[in-house]
This record gives sequence, C-alpha cells and structure tokens, in this order.
Amino acid sequence: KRKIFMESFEKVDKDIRYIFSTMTDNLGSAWLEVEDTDNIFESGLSLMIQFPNKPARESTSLSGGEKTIAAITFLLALQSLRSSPYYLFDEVDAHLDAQNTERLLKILIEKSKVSQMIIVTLKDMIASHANLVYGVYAKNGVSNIIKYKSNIEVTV
Amino acid sequence: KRKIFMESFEKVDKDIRYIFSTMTDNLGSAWLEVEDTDNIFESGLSLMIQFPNKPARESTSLSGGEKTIAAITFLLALQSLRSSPYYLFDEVDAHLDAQNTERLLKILIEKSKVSQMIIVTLKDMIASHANLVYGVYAKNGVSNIIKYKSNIEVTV
Amino acid sequence: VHIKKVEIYGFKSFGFTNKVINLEKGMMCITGPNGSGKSNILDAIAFALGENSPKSLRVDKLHSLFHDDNNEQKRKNIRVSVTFDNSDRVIPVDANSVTITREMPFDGDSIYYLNGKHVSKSTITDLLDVALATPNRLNNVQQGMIMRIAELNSEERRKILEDII
Amino acid sequence: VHIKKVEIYGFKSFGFTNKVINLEKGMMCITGPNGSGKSNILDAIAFALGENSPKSLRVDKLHSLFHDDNNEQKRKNIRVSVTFDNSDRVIPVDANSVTITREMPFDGDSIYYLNGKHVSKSTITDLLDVALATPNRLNNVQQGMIMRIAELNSEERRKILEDII
Ligand SMILES: Nc1ncnc2c1ncn2[C@@H]1O[C@H](COP(=O)(O)OP(=O)(O)OP(=O)(O)O)[C@@H](O)[C@H]1O
Ligand SMILES: Nc1ncnc2c1ncn2[C@@H]1O[C@H](COP(=O)(O)OP(=O)(O)OP(=O)(O)O)[C@@H](O)[C@H]1O
Ligand SMILES: [Mg+2]
Ligand SMILES: [Mg+2]
Repeated sequence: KRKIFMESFEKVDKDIRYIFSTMTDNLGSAWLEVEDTDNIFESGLSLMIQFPNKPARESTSLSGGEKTIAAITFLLALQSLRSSPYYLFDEVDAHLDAQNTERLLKILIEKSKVSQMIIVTLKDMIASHANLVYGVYAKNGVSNIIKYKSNIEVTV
Repeated sequence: KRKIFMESFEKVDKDIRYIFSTMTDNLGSAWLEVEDTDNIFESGLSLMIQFPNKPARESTSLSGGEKTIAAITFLLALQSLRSSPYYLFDEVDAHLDAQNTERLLKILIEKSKVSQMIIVTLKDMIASHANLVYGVYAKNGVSNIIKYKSNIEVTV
Repeated sequence: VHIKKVEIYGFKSFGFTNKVINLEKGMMCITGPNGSGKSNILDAIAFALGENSPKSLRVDKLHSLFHDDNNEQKRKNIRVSVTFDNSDRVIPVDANSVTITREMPFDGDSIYYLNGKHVSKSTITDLLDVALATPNRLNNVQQGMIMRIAELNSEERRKILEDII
Repeated sequence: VHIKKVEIYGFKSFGFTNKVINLEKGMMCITGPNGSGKSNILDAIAFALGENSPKSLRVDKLHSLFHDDNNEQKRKNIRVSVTFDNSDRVIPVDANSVTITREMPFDGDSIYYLNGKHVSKSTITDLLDVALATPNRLNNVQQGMIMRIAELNSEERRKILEDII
C-alpha cells in the first residue's frame, strides 16, 4: 500500500513541478511534500509554492490570486494519475491579475491537447485564445446561444 | 418585540428598494418579504430581486454576478439600521461583467458620502473613480505602498 | 474521447425549445453577461451525466430545475443530452459517438437513454466511471469554488490521492 | 468618523519598516498585482481593531502574522495603528483624532494603546462598539466571501436583522 502510494505521489509531484515552472517560465517552482514519511497515512501532503522573486510558502498562506494558480496546478497534476476526458471550469480566473491570467492561459492551452477544456470566462484574454467561443445571452428571461469562430475579439 | 422588528424591517426594505432601483436606473426592483407574518420569529426573510427584463426571483437562485449585486444591496441597506463608519470590500467585483461593475460603482460612490469605502479591486473602472488610489507592490517578498492621486488611469 | 454536442431543453434558464451547442477538442470558451446562462450550461452537462444533488445543481430542490418562465408549461419534461466523440473507444461502447440523454418528468423519476435506448442510471454511471468521465469536484470546478480547492488542508490532499489510487 | 491613517510594521508581507497609508473620506481604492499585499492591509486594519481569530486573519495561528522573511528578526514586535478622524465625536473620546494601536510581541499577549496610552482590549472594543466601528462580516467582506452573503438563507437574514436591533 505504501509503495503504491509513493509511486503515485512521485508522479503527481513531478507533474506539479512541470506545470508550475511552465506557467512561470521556469522562474518559479512548486512541489509536493509528505509531512511525515514514517506515518504517511496519518499525516498530510503539503503543496509548496515559490512564485518568482518570493520565498517558498505552503499554498494555504498564499494570496487569493496565488491560491488560484496553486489550485489549478494541483488539479491538472492529478491528471497524471487519472486523466479526465474533460474539465469544466467556471470563472476560475476571477481573482487573477493580467500576469497570472496569462500563466493560466498558457497551461490551459497546453493541457487542452490532452483533455477537453470547457471554460466559462468574462475575460477577453482567455476567450480570444480558445478554439471555439460560445456567447450566451438572455432575452425575456430565456437563454440563447450564439457561436463565434475562435480568435475573434469577444466583448463581454 | 414584533413592533420593533417590523419598524426595522420597513426601514431596510425601503432602502433595498431605493438602492437596487438606483443601481438599475429604475429599470429593476428589489424588496424584502417576510415569509410568514403570523410567525415572524420562526420564519425567514426573502430577498426578492428583479433585474431589468427578467422575472423576479429569490436572491439565492440568481447567477453568481447577480448574487453579488443582491448581496451588496442587502449589506448597504442595513446601514439604515446601523451605519458603519467604514466598509472594507475585498474584490467584491470579481464575478461582475461591465454593466454590473458600473452598477456597483454607482452605489459605492453614492454610499461613500455616508460611510468611508475602502475597496480592493483589480478593475480600472472602479479604481479610476476613487477619491484616492493606493498601489501595492511586492519587492523581495516585502509589500510597499505608493499613493496615486485619484482619477489617474491605473493599470494593473 | 471528448464532448462534441450538448442539447438542452427546459432546463433552468433554457426555455422549452431545444438549444444545441456543438463542441470540439481543445479549449472551448463560454462567455456572456451576468445572468445570461453560462453556469447553467455546465449544470446541464453535470445533470445529464447523472448529477442528482440539488446543491451541486445550485437549486433548493430538483423541481426548481424546470424552466419557470411559463407555469402552464410545467407539464413538459426537461431533456438534456451530452454526446461524446468515442472514436478512441475510451467509453466501453462499440460506437463512434455515445449520446447520454436524461429526461426528467415534472412528477416522476428521471429516465436515461444511451444512444436512444432506454437504460438504467447505473449503466450510465458505470460507463462514465470506466472512462473517468463522471463529473466530480476535480474535473468540474463551479463558480467561486477554486479558492476552496486551494484551501484544502494537507490531510484532505492526501485523501484525494488515496481515493484516486 | 472615518479612518484617516493606517501604519503597519512587521505584519505579514509588510516588513520591519513602518509603512504609512493616509486615507480620506469617500471612496478609497487599493490595487496592485496578485500577491502584492492588498488583502493584508485589510487584515492589518481588522487586527489593530481587535480581530483575534487566526481564520479571520487568514493564517493558521497568530504566530504566522509575523513577517517571515528574516528569522532572526522574529524577536521584533508587530505593530499596527489605525487613526480615526473623530471631529464628529462619534467615538466617545474627547479628541479630534483617535489612534488605536495594537502591538504583539513574539511570545506574549497583545498590548493596546489609545492615543498613546496603554489601555485594556475591552476599553478598545467598547469604544468601537459604540461607534459601530468594530470589524464584522457586515462591514468587512473578505475576498471570495461576497457570494456567501448572497447565499444566506431566509432565516439567517432574519437573524441578522434581529441581532442589529
Ligand atoms: N428554473 C429557472 N428558470 C428560469 N431561469 C432560471 C432558473 N434557474 C435559474 N434561472 C436564471 O438563470 C439565469 C442564468 O443563470 P447562470 O447562473 O447560468 O448565469 P451566468 O451566465 O453564469 O452568470 P454570471 O456571470 O453572473 O455567473 C439567472 O438569472 C437565474 O436567475
Ligand atoms: N507572515 C508573512 N510574511 C511574509 N509574507 C506573507 C506572510 N503572510 C502572507 N504573506 C504573503 O503576503 C503576500 C500578499 O498577500 P495578500 O493576500 O495581501 O495579496 P493580495 O495583494 O491580496 O493578492 P491577490 O490579488 O492575489 O488577492 C502573499 O504572497 C503571501 O504569501
Ligand atoms: Mg455563472
Ligand atoms: Mg487579496
């Protein structure tokens, strides 16, 4: 049981390192740590995150926007264990500034080659890089859908 | 007890109507309803919201952005009972589209004449209407603050 | 395997006319003003694929899923279909496309269809489990919930890994 | 009454140099990149005015409030001051400005000052209560929490009104 867990742990840890350094152009780093290797199943896993020019911190003491990036990194790294055919993300970019929105975009585009990404967003920066964009609007309380081809400037 | 409660209820309800119709240029309406007037202290208060061109709905079944507007309306309406000298709002505009950000701005500016509003935002639309803007930035892991005069275009 | 079509009828803000969304592989975006119906599309996908908890579908009770604009129409059913491109046969069904349809009458239990054939709900969930296509909190992050993922404590993180293995 | 100055020393991302923020009446905005320290400023205000719950200050324990960039400096105290313009005498103190300072040593209890004079915490909280200036979830909406206010159920809404009356 311990052996299987540690093998999975290594896989996810490796993917966390890869994803976060891809997002930060190799300027930042992230990794997963077992709190107590003697008691794996009684202790926890720390997600350590180091943004460029900042000290490394456990993900729960990051800022709101930084936590979003940490959470995305963790979720997508789990793919190395269990790859979902699709992801539904509803405005996960809400608390991100321009730089972190770009980092999110980078990893979404890369991971969308493996799994389909269905992303609800209000940000042009994200929508304009999609393969396909759907606009939704309400008329008399009923939702309607209109399809845009990708890379069209979408104003929200 | 019932008399005092109903007097307070009337005040808050009146302010909810005023705030929401101000935000929506009199095109929308909102009000507070006592669920069971015979058992006030065992039942609850429903917050009804009607956005322009939409049916009236209880606030819990609105969309994410619509819920934000409903929550701000309720919080600021409580001022009529208990006026706080200041409000600290941390990125309450995160899930708002351009139209609702403008509605939020309208009521924040109006209510800032009564109570001081200290607003954390990533949106230029909000920051550019403030009396005063502070920019915060981190250098070597330490936060620094720089003051902008108001109405300067702030890029985030 | 990916989602290539979603059809929504009578579900939440989608009225009683069939709305069709054709999707492709890669990155798909849904955008539009507040209250237009974006999150309802994601709810519709989760609903069709078996999600039954009112809280996860953001309603107080399942009856509130019926489009409420016109009361006398209440007697119409809700119908949502999700079609997967299954040319890689990740879903253990021998067909290039797999359509899962969920129909909910106003006063009865939901009925599920697999490529038009009436099947039990457990048939659907078994197929989705094998293809890792069952909606859950790791592949369906609802509005405002991304912060909660970041705030998982270290024990919860370990349990997530244990559950997957 | 409004907040006219905030001074932060050693609190979270604010290092061991005194940072001063001068504020006015009306609408004040704080902006900047992710992780720059915006929310920490709001936390500092709540901290100075008596907030003592680690969860509300977004840390695991109070010790984590100390700026952690340089460990040997841990022996320095945290100090945060909030100065109110009190010309309308809403805070029951006979002075045009009221400064509340909270100092927290690394290994002891917090010390509170009112216009430079050492007072008990309850003196501070009593004054703030009278002026309705105590930070609470109705006047201090933290990041991501606005959705929770909207999702209060009808009973919780009634109780909020009852508590205020
Ligand atoms: N049963 C229903 N019948 C009709 N409309 C409904 C029903 N349930 C919810 N709605 C409405 O559907 C609308 C769209 O909701 P949805 O949450 O999908 O919006 P959204 O596009 O995600 O908006 P936001 O950007 O604010 O998150 C809301 O105005 C909501 O009140
Ligand atoms: N004790 C501490 N010492 C040093 N830095 C800290 C301490 N506690 C938290 N931090 C750091 O302070 C930084 C700023 O946090 P804060 O939450 O204020 O950011 P923010 O400007 O609100 O960002 P966002 O826009 O992402 O919400 C974070 O990078 C966080 O890791
Ligand atoms: Mg939404
Ligand atoms: Mg913040």
